[in-house]
Amino acid sequence: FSDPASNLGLEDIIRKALMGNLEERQE
Amino acid sequence: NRMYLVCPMNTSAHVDPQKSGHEVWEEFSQSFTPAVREVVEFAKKIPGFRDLSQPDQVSLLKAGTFEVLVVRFASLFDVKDRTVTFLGGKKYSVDALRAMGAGDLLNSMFDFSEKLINLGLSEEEMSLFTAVVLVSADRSGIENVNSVEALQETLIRALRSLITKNHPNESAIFTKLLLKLPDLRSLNNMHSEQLLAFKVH
Repeated sequence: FSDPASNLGLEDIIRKALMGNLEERQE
Repeated sequence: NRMYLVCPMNTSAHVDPQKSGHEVWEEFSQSFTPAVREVVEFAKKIPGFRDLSQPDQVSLLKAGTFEVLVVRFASLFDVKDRTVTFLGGKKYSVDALRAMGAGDLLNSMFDFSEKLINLGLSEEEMSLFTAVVLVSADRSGIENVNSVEALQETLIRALRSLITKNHPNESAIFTKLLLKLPDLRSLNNMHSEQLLAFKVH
């Protein structure tokens, strides 16, 4: 339980949303 | 056997005890995930945010998303009616939420929301303040602290000039806004303690 935020998979949602337009830029 | 999920990011406060933990999470993430995505889209538009390193963007968002959501959804806490509206549209009285187990965090959220809304900020002012909130998030995970500090300073300066321009004889508003930052941090800490009791598999 060291990092409560990761309890919600927050980092995963953030990474996907941040990377979102990286994939668009690559297309 | 948890019966309630007293978090306005959920569609409603009630949890079907027959549902598995995963199903409860699925339902919660239907409203929570879009709200987090909206914070990320907002961050991308903050001048200078994308110039930070990728890991630092992730760390700031991870540390600051809760505090941005508190500001973004302050209006869910209706001080006059003493009700909280969940993202699913359901409205609950404070008493009902207390009966479900809500405690100090609920009181502090109401207190914060009331004071923020009473400042009567314009959309532009609220947006700039929200940007300051994000870049003022906890920096323990940040690699390049100097670049985050520089971005914070720029945004605070912009906030001050916007507030001074729009409220020439109410200089206290800017000070009150800065004092909201530590308030947000303590709400974040209180909320993190609640999260420790809620494990997502």
